[in-house]
Amino acid sequence: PSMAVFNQETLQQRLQALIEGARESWTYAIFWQSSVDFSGASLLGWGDGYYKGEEDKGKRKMTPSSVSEQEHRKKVLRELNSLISGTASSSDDAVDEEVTDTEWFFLVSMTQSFVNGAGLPGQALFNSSPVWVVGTERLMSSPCERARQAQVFGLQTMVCIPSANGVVELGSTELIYQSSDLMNKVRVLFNFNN
Amino acid sequence: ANDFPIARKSSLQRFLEKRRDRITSRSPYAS
Repeated sequence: PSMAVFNQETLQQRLQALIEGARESWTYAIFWQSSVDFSGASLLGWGDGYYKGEEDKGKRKMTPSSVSEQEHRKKVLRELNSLISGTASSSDDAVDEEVTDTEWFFLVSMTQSFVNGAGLPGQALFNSSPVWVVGTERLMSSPCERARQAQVFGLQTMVCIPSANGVVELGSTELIYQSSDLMNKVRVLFNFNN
Repeated sequence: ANDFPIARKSSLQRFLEKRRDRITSRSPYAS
């Protein structure tokens, strides 16, 4: 009956449960963890993430302009793979597969953080209120850089729901309209007692 | 890649492993 304890292992399981148990097709879920920096300002940084991917993965045609972008992504992925494996180079064929837009967006997210009130996650935390942005037009015209970036990488829905210790963000390449069911699930799954 | 935060390594590792699994399972040579 007690509330869950916050730790990395349960965090991953909760993100997975949220996505895999949803009726809607979410592409990824991220938990932005709240903390305080050296100056005393509150900050939202990467807590953990779960990437599921989208249904039409791999069907997108490459345009000439995206070939150089793909080379760049593959190069970064090779380097990151080496960082993880501890070897200078990798013979892993998977690294040389096309890095999709949403994979890249998720990967770049790992390096991001938001000061209080900034970006969609910061806004959700600052106002203690969920932010639900649906549709290319609304993402594109958002004052938040992250929402505009999401649209560029093919996402059509972006949701940020504040919870204890941080903000849960979900993104999808499909149009998903506001659901109280999802918000209730976040409240249950991310109501940590510490 | 050199600027990648060390604190995110476990998330990165999980992402890369799952990506490898997804790609392998799509392969026509996958058993």
